[in-house]
Amino acid sequence: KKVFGVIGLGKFGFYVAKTLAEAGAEVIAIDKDEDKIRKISDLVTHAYLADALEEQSLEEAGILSADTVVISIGENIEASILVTMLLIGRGIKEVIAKAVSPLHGEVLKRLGVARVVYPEKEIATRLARSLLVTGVLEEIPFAPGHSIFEIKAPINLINRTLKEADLRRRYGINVLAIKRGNKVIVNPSAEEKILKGDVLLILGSEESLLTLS
Amino acid sequence: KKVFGVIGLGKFGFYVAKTLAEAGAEVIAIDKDEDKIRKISDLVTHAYLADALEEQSLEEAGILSADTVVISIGENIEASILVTMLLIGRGIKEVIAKAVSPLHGEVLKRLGVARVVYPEKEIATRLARSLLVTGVLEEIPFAPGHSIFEIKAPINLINRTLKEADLRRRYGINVLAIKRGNKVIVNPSAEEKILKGDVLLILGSEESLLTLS
Ligand SMILES: Nc1ncnc2c1ncn2[C@@H]1O[C@H](COP(=O)(O)OP(=O)(O)OP(=O)(O)O)[C@@H](O)[C@H]1O
Ligand SMILES: Nc1ncnc2c1ncn2[C@@H]1O[C@H](COP(=O)(O)OP(=O)(O)OP(=O)(O)O)[C@@H](O)[C@H]1O
Repeated sequence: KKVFGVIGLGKFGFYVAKTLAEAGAEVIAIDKDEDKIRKISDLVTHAYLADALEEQSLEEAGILSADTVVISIGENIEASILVTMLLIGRGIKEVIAKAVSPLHGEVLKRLGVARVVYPEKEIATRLARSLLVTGVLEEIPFAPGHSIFEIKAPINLINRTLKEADLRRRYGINVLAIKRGNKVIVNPSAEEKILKGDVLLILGSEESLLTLS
Repeated sequence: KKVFGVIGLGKFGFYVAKTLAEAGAEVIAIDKDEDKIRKISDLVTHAYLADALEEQSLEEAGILSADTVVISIGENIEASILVTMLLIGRGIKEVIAKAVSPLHGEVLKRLGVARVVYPEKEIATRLARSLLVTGVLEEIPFAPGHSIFEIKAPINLINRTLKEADLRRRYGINVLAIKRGNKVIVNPSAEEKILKGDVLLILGSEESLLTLS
């Protein structure tokens, strides 16, 4: 059974630990702040009050035999980098680290972390992009020029079936789901009608979206 | 032309302002920290050193006539709430605020913000979910029980066409794209073959993913 470690229980580390633990995973959480440890101790397998820079403490916590460790130490870049080095040097197979700046992230990459995460930047750019296009509630980019968009049903498509709207052929748009009130129709059939108030989850290029609206 | 305001230039606010500005939008940025203002001043339309709690300063910055304002004040919950109240009271049509805790977010909602954002929590839960299922590189939930998954091509599907794999009928899985090296085939045709090393972007239920792997 896979063992996860989480070092640093700011908002990011806390929710990583909580989500893993709620799914039944074994989680070892470490932080030097007593309140943070108290907050998480009921949720995870083991919560240790410790300075992650002290290898002995990491040993005692059992985190050095974890399969995956997530490091989320924010303001103290030095500690983030040194703890990362410690774990990688001790052979942790998968180290994932949160970075607070591109330079910080670059250092972590070069030390050999499997993944560098920039939570604020990711959500910020997603929010900003959804603000730039009216009617787009959400944009999740996944390839250059292509995204998954959540859009309000365009006026000209209301009361037409997906077959009639013919979006794939006309615009290269794939309708993935229709949100209607609080139900979601995933992978809707061609006979499904688009109604007023529907939110469409579509896959397409940014140009196709502009052509549509 | 739409005017955006961003108050609070921590990592989240900074990248919201930067992304909007890079897309050509008019952005007014406010922060009380000189270094933050200096960092952003070349990127945005107007950058003002000011305490957002001083209504006079907000007036002079022109932010009270913005269409959308994003408030990203972190540690100081009181300031975040009071600035939000100020903007909503002055009739800003769309206020979006970053929250540092569920309770904080609930207050902001009740004041009337259009959207409350929890960047660290969102990315943390996404990361944790992708760590729980081997082979899942990314999971983007969009409806109860359904997500968009990025998965390594399952061994049993290698060298089969999408038509042969018959994923939609057999598992209710819709293959949205195939990432191969650094190219991405969006909305692939039925004749497309799945090759070793491919990353599939699929839409389906969590059960369908488990059945597949
Ligand atoms: N050497 C260390 N050993 C253990 N824990 C540490 C160490 N240094 C910092 N931490 C812990 O890391 C946690 C996260 O750090 P910090 O709050 O600076 O990050 P943050 O980026 O603001 O967090 P978030 O944005 O995720 O809320 C804190 O709870 C802090 O106590
Ligand atoms: N009253 C205020 N007026 C203007 N700016 C403010 C005020 N209070 C705080 N700020 C600014 O808000 C910014 C963000 O606050 P803070 O750094 O606490 O948030 P954060 O949650 O750690 O940021 P992030 O996670 O986005 O990096 C800071 O740059 C700070 O100077």
